[in-house]
Amino acid sequence: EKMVIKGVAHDVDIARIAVIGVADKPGMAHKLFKALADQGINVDIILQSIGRGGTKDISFTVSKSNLKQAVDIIKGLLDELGATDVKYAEDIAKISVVGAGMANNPGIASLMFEALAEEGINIEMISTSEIKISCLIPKEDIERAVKAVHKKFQLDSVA
Amino acid sequence: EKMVIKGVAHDVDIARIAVIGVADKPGMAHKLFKALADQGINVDIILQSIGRGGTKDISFTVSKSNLKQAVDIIKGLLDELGATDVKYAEDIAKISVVGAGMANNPGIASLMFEALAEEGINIEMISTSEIKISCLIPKEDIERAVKAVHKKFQLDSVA
Ligand SMILES: C[C@@H](O)[C@H](N)C(=O)O
Ligand SMILES: C[C@@H](O)[C@H](N)C(=O)O
Repeated sequence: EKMVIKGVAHDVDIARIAVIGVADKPGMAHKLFKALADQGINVDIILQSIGRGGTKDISFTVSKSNLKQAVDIIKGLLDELGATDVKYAEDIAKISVVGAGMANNPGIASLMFEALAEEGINIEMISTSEIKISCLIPKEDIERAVKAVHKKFQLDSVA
Repeated sequence: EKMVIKGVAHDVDIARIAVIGVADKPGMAHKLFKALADQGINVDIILQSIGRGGTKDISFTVSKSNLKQAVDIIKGLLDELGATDVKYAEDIAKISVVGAGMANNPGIASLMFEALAEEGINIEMISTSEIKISCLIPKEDIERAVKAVHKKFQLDSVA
C-alpha cells in the first residue's frame, strides 16, 4: 500500500492518567472503564502494555476538564482493582501523524520518532493504529514538534 | 457523534515483543524502530505506556514469521537502548471492535471489556484509536471472544 501522509494533528487539551499495578485477571479493565463511562467521562487513548510481576498498568487520556473527576473515581476503585496507585499529568500534549497505509510502512513510525529525536524531544507515550501514530510529549515542546514532523514528512507547513 | 460499530475483526498471525527498561531519553524509540524498518520488519501496534523508575517498556506486534528476526535485531540493540531485556509471546491473538465515533462514546470500550470479562477472558494488552479498540488475548480464547463481542454489540454473527 502506498504511504499517504495526510497531515499532522496535535491536541493540548489532554491529560494522562495511569492506574498502577492493576490485578491481571479478567474483569478488571471492565470495572475501570465502566465506572468512567457511567459518569460520562470521555476517554481518548487507552493503553495497556506488558506488565511487571503479575500486574498491569492501564493508562488513558482525558480532556483536562475531566481529569479531577476521573482521578477521584479511580481513587475510589483502587481496592477493587487490586491497584496500588493512580498517577496523572497534564503538562503533556499529543502529536499525531495521520495517513493511510501506515501498517505496511515500517518506516513511518521511525521517521516520526526521528523528527522528535533530532529536536531532543522526549516521547512519554506512544499509541498507533493503521491510520495514525500518536505520541505524548512535554507540552512546552509541541510547537517545535509540529514543525519538525511537518518538515520530516515534507508536508506543507500550513496544514 | 452517533456510535456506529461496523464489525469485529481478529488476527491470529500475531506475536508481541516487549523491550523492557528502555532509557527514557530522546532518540531511543527512533533507534529501535529504525533498526526494524531498515530490515523491512512490518510492525502493527506500537505501545509505550507509563514507565517505572525512569525507564519505559516499548511493546509492539509483528507477524509470527517476523518474530525471530525482530527479536534478534533487538537483542543486538539492548545496550544502545539502555534496555535490560526483550520478552516475546506468540500464544496470543488480537480482537478488535471497528466502528466510527468511538472517541465520543466512553461506553464502547467498557462494553467490549465486559464481553471478555463475562467469558473469563484475560486482556493482555489494549490499544485504541478513534475507529478501533484492540485487545490482545490468549490465542485459545479467540473463538469465544469473537462470539461474545458479536453478541454484546448485537452484530450479525456472520460478519
Ligand atoms: C489488567 C486487566 O486488563 C485484566 N487483564 C483484565 O482482563 O481486565
Ligand atoms: C522511551 C523512549 O520513548 C524515549 N522516551 C524516546 O523518546 O525515545
